[in-house]
Amino acid sequence: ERNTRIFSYAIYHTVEEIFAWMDTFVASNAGLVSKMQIGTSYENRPLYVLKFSTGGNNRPANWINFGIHSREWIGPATGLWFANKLASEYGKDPSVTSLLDKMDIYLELVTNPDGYYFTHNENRMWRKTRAKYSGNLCIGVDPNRNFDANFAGPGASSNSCSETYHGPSVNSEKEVKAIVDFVKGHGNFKVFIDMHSYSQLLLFPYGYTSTKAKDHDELNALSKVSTTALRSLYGTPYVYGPILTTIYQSSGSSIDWAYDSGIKYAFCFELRDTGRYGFLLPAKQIIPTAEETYLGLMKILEHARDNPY
Amino acid sequence: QKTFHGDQVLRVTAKNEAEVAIVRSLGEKKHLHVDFWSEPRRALLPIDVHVSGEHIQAAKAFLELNGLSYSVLIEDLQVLLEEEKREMIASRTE
Repeated sequence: ERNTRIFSYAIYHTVEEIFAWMDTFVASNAGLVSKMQIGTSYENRPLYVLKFSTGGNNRPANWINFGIHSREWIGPATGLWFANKLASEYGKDPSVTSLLDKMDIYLELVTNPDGYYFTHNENRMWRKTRAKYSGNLCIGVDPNRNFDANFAGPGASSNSCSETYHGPSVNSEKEVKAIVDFVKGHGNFKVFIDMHSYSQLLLFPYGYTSTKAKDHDELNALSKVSTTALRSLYGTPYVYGPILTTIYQSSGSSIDWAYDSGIKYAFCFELRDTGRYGFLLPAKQIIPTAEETYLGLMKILEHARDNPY
Repeated sequence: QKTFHGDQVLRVTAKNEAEVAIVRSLGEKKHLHVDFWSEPRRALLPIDVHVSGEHIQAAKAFLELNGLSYSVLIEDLQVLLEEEKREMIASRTE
């Protein structure tokens, strides 16, 4: 795509198209957006992150990754729209401007590029990474069971053929290790959000234990504010709460790891829909989903901006 | 490229924890190769399960035998996939 203004945010794109869009987007927003590579995937694809920054050194920062489960196409599609929205609102919208004047934002738009490529070319329903391990009957690991948060505990499978296979060891997946190393190396992330679909949920720690997070009350109240804002646009109902009590037990999840690593505002979104289309959300719902999600996301980012810790 | 002709996604609503456990046991029947799009969690929460066309009758029979009610969420997965593909090709051409 030669121009981000003629790029269609209302359709799903291949990984190659998204990577090409990133270059155009960065070039169109020089001084605000830059592209970083934080690693490579199992099949040697680059793991790119878009950095939104108005200057400063190692500012407090927000992390959002999209599409760690490759078949959830609405994730990257929402991420592209969100990136464009941030860039176009900076300098116009007071809240976005104030946010970016104080904090940096890092977006990993295609968190599992091998899986995403595979969903476009081989198997639309693929969810995991594409890593092969000797002795395993099946290919791939659930990257959202591979983080260091009660790794291999209840709510993750030791069977390589399972959709929730935790992998041979913690951070075994290059896609996961790249995030862990980058976030740890940065050291000043205040928000960590993992975008998934579907089922319209906003979740926070913990997934591996029924023990309440020490910030439970604040996270719960913030979830209410976020989901209320999200719902205000199209009436999309969201349920919120800790992962374990709201959906099910899951060990090794990204946001549990982030929270235990000291990032208080750790959330996981499950975007539309309620199950009519599941992972095959029609493209005509991309923009409405992105628009409503933007409202919910902004409430979390604004809260982090206004409540430094 | 893997195709999904005749595959369906069923929505099961378990009335109690015992029924949730029955649905979960469906996932343990390896020969059925079911894929939970939405995991069995708690009673009254919808459970979405993708079953291949080859095994759909067996999966439905299992649910009916155990007195579980379900509806068909996606009648034919491949139809949706083809629609998705058509849209992408059309948009790219445009």
